[in-house]
Amino acid sequence: MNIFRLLGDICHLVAIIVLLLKIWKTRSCAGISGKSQILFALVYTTRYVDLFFTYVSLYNSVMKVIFLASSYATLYLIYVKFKATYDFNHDTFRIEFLLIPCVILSLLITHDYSPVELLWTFSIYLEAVAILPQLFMVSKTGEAETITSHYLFALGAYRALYIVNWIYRYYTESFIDGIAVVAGIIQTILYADFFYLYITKVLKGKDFKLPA
Amino acid sequence: MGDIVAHDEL
Repeated sequence: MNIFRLLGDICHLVAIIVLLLKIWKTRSCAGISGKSQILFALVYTTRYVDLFFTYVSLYNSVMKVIFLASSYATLYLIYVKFKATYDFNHDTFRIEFLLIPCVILSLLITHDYSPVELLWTFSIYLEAVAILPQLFMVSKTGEAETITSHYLFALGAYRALYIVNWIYRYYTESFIDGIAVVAGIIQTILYADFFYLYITKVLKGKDFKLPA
Repeated sequence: MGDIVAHDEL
């Protein structure tokens, strides 16, 4: 564990809490892509099946349980409790276009052909693109609530900090996981446009609106 | 496919 990874995990946690609080406080999931949240729940479920097989540390296990529980809580809020506020008309990204390539890619490029490893690989590839339905929704409506943009920023910053952590680990431990690194870089690049607008607009107190 | 990597990250 190094400071970059810890900061990354904290950003990840903050993102999830911000999203849950936003939905809970406003009693609405307007502007939130339920499809991205389904994909994230799938990411955590397939990655953290190792909770039953490998123990890394108490920190790891607790965080995994939090990520799993919060992702299903988010789905419950969107699809059950505040279903009436769910903006399904704008949440039209076809997730099979992400799921099928991720399944194929995880069968082609993996560290090992064991069920748990294949699920882990799939979860890494899927996480890289899971935000696309949300970004698609923002681009469709042309705007995002400020709190939603904070959520997206924290979620994007998390993987960007992991990249710094991987560079650090490469030099200090000679540790490198090619699959996670390449997927993590792609994941971060997908947020690049958003980061730019967030920094130039939201941090200056303006609304998050895409240029017309 | 390369070495098996221990997944100690989240």
